[in-house]
Amino acid sequence: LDSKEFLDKTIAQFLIPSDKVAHVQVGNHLDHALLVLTKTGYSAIPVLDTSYKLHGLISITMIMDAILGLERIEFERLETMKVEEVMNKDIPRLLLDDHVMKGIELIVNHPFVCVENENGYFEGIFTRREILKRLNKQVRR
Amino acid sequence: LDSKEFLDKTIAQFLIPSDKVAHVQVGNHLDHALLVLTKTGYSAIPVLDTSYKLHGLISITMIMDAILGLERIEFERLETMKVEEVMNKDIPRLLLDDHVMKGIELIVNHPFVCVENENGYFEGIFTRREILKRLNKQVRR
Ligand SMILES: Nc1ncnc2c1ncn2[C@@H]1O[C@@H]2COP(=O)(O)O[C@H]3[C@@H](O)[C@H](n4cnc5c(N)ncnc54)O[C@@H]3COP(=O)(O)O[C@H]2[C@H]1O
Ligand SMILES: Nc1ncnc2c1ncn2[C@@H]1O[C@@H]2COP(=O)(O)O[C@H]3[C@@H](O)[C@H](n4cnc5c(N)ncnc54)O[C@@H]3COP(=O)(O)O[C@H]2[C@H]1O
Repeated sequence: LDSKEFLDKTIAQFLIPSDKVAHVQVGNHLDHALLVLTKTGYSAIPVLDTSYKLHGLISITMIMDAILGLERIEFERLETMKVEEVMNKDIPRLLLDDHVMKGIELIVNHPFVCVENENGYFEGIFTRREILKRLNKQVRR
Repeated sequence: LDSKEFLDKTIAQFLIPSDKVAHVQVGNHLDHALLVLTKTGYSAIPVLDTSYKLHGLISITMIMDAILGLERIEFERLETMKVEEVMNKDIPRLLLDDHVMKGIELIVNHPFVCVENENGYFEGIFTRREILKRLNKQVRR
């Protein structure tokens, strides 16, 4: 395998830019987030604020977990609970000029990792697919 | 990168065995599948029949899509619709002695691929994480 494909590159060269990434706002209600997740088909997406700063991730599983009561599914909570009450704030983050090796280590346990700039503004995401696409090309040679 | 890590191995050497894989049955109702998906935290899981043959995959997104009506979420359908009406039957499959390169090509676009034997009985799953774990080890050397 040719190691140059991975070893002298930065996160920026693998980035899915923010304008292509579905996201929701911290202040949205859960019903809006559920609609965006269901319609886009993504299992988890970033949560930003109005100034485009990254706050966490929300997934369909987190929303279902939040409304699953002991007796029944409490669907009315979809209209009252907000994304910021349910999202995961403890997420790994990458910078654009981080070495790709740092990204590869993080995607072992995360389907994707959010990328931000030094001021915390959202730049896009680094995904498992972008790495696997290049590994597949390498292995075929 | 040392290509031996990938190039002379079979799918069996990367397998998550079936006894460790959460699954549901074709005849289960959607409410049962939603509970298994939410409680295990997996976004998608295999669908088997009572004789352990593989029929497809079901995801939380597929279930939400099935009950999302024009006006409101039709939650009563969770108790009436069955997994087999909603699951994705058109899925890639691998055999235990397939070359790992065939698996790597498939996981570029699929988070995991189900593995079955020649008679169609479910053996386990081949996941992106198992490949990325080894790639990460390689890249660190
Ligand atoms: N509309 C689509 N078109 C083509 N392929 C699709 C697709 N939706 C899903 N996939 C495939 O399924 C994989 C898992 O998607 P999932 O939504 O679970 O997990 C996704 C999702 O949570 C997030 N993601 C990816 N692209 C996104 C985007 N444009 N906006 C928001 N989140 C995204 O990153 C995770 C990993 O993405 P990755 O590309 O590695 O892996 C994706 C991709 O290979
Ligand atoms: N309980 C847990 N413990 C540790 N890590 C966890 C975890 N649940 C999820 N993850 C991490 O998140 C990734 C995506 O999980 P997801 O459920 O979207 O997507 C999963 C899920 O749909 C399925 N899957 C994995 N293990 C499974 C199992 N034991 N039973 C059923 N389905 C499984 O394969 C997909 C890819 O799995 P992969 O391991 O590559 O990637 C997993 C893993 O890195």
